[in-house]
Amino acid sequence: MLEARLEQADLLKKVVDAIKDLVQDCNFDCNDSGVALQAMDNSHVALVSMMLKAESFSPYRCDRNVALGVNLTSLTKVLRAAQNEDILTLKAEDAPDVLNLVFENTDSDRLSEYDLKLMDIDQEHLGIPDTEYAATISLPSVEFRRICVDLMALSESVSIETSKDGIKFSCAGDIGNGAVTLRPNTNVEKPDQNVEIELTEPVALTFSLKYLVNFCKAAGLSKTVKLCLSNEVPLLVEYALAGSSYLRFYLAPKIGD
Amino acid sequence: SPFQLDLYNYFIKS
Repeated sequence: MLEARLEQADLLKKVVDAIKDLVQDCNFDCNDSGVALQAMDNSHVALVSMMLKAESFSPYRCDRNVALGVNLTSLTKVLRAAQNEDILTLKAEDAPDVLNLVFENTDSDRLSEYDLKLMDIDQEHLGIPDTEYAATISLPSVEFRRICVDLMALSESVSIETSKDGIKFSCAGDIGNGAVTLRPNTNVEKPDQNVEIELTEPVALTFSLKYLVNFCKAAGLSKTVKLCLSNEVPLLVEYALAGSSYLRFYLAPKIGD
Repeated sequence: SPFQLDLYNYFIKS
């Protein structure tokens, strides 16, 4: 059986909220190392890869590998019943029809229990190759969100160019052009505000802003976001979570003009 | 406008 207890329901609520508009039905693959989810959006432009490591739960028990086929819209309805600070426990049998969710509020001695019906999801297993990225940029997640939202007001696409001097986001639209450049910046007192650039070669790629703005829903999960780029490969947008867990998004580039 | 590539091509089916 599976039994996984999260100190705060908030984590799962935010993860599901960040991915539910990209992917609808997906398997939560549970094994002794944790709970993983990998799903591509219908248009094959974006891929979500979530890993909640066993260390993120306390306790965590998973006797047999189990795939929990979940409709995220339905899961969202159930999670709405959980307060952010509630203790959340996920439970499932070895061959489950339902996922049992328990929300505990220790202050008010309230215990809520929900059973979510599971579905059989025949999901293609895709391997993500290990990639040595030419550029890795770490920046505040709210800054990244702001840039994407601001540029989307002008255009559907953004060009991202990295050099050792900085990272430039630029777009061209019907009403005009826009560009935001961030230079490497270290703030000892507020490391969350740092912009760090590691570069082995300059990169220039174009992406759909609609997807990037969608990924930015995860900004509440982590103060910083990591962008990994190489020419002609998908962008990796990573939000690191506590306990070496993560929420990653991959986005296929656009080519040509 | 630029052409959107398909992510499917990048990932190995296992």
